[in-house]
Amino acid sequence: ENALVSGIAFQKDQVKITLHGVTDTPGIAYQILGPLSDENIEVDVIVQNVSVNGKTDFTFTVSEEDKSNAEAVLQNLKDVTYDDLIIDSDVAKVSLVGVGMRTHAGVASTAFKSLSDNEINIQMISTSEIKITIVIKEGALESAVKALHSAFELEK
Amino acid sequence: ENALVSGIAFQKDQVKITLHGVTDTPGIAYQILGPLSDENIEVDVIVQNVSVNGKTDFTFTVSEEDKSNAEAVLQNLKDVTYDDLIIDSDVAKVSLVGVGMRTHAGVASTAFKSLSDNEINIQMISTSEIKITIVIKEGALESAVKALHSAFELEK
Ligand SMILES: C[C@@H](O)[C@H](N)C(=O)O
Ligand SMILES: C[C@@H](O)[C@H](N)C(=O)O
Repeated sequence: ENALVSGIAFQKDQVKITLHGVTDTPGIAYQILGPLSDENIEVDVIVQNVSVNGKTDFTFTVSEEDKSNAEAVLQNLKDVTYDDLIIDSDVAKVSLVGVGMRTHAGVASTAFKSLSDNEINIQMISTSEIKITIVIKEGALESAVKALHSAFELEK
Repeated sequence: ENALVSGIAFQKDQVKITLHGVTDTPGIAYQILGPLSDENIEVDVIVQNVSVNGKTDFTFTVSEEDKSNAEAVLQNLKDVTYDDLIIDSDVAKVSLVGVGMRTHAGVASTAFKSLSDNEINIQMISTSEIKITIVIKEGALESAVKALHSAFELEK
């Protein structure tokens, strides 16, 4: 397993923004991201899961610096309605970087096991072939990084 | 924008599996992924968004080949309860690959605009710094790839 994970990256200065209850119709993702991009707000992780009953949640992270700017943009969106705008600054992002993650569900399960053993709750998950990104409570960052380093036998 | 996106990858043979309504407590992600990994089931995109009222949805993709195996594993999970198991084979995965996506929310917004202009609904989104992955209906794959190629002026 170790050869697969080459490193662990993390970022504290993250703010998680969720548009809860957007309608799942073509164009909504653009109508959220377009105005943010027009304001040069750097959006990092974007996660949207499948809709249930025609609505879904659209979550992304921005830096602390862009937080109030992003909030202003989202409160003035034209063609997008949502049930709730949830902004949470008490988060950190942790990424496991490697190669060939996809062929090894074992990497993800090893990572999730080490967090579980340390009672760390995973708030968001976003993966690609070469990277697993999770969002957790900021206060859990240090123990999460420690747990993952030891699970994958990486140098600190 | 174009210099940022170096290519578009896609995969038809994907099955989207959603555990709707899992409890958002430490260990649940491991208790879902662990048994799948024990069965050597290759899990590709994993997406989980923030919970609302203590529950969230956990979605991932597997190949058609692993579909029935994965279904059997999920129906026998020990410590995980969920409201619904939703399996959808009518999906395809499209990924935009590039560098420095994060600093350019414009890349994501350009991609989402081109899909919106072609009335293509985005079912799932998962991004990292160098890749945007979306899941759409399988029938929309050809027009999505065409739309994205022209939005980023890539050779077919
Ligand atoms: C929710 C949002 O992703 C919508 N499905 C869209 O295509 O834009
Ligand atoms: C839902 C699941 O991700 C849970 N929060 C966990 O930490 O495992």
